[in-house]
Amino acid sequence: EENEKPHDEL
Amino acid sequence: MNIFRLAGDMTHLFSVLVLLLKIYATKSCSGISLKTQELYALVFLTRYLDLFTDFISVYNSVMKVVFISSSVAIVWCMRYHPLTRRTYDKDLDTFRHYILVGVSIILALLFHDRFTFREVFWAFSIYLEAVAILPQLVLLQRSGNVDNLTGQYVFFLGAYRAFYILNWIYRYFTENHYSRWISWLAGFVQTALYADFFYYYFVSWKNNAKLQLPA
Repeated sequence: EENEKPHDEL
Repeated sequence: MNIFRLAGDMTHLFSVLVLLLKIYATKSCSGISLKTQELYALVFLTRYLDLFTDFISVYNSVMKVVFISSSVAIVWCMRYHPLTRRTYDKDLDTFRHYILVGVSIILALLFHDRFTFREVFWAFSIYLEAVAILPQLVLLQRSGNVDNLTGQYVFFLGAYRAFYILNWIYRYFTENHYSRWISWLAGFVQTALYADFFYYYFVSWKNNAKLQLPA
């Protein structure tokens, strides 16, 4: 399972 | 980073600076809704939980710190600062904002990307941000007259999410980046809530007249 993607927007 | 995203971040930053300037220069927070400011503080505190776990860029971290600290500072000025707290229009600011918090919690528990602590809080912050301006809009409508800086604050705050929508469209076509549908939907709701305000803002700007909202 893919890792949690970080949120790159504010 | 594309031009739309940068424009969105800058209008967001500008709105905060205009608000701080208004409070500092006029020593007054009349026309500003404490309810909306408290909701924004909550939005940023719950969205930026990743500040210490994920490093994206210096720009990203600095902006997060700016948004958290400025929103907390504004709430402090309105609640506790001896000079400015008396200028707060408490009697006009009666929107039951805890309802917005409750609905956002329920929505976040039902609709999220993943059922993890961070993702549920992230979704909560997106839903809450979409409606956080409502107490402010109600307060402006009630007081009728809107001073210049307050009008500009709301205008820039509304423009910010509109630029973010353009940024998502741009990223969709150029990077094949698929922004989460949660952001799309909430972003549209958030921008649509300003439609009325934008209309009167442009009319007053075109006529070079003071911004007035109809009762």
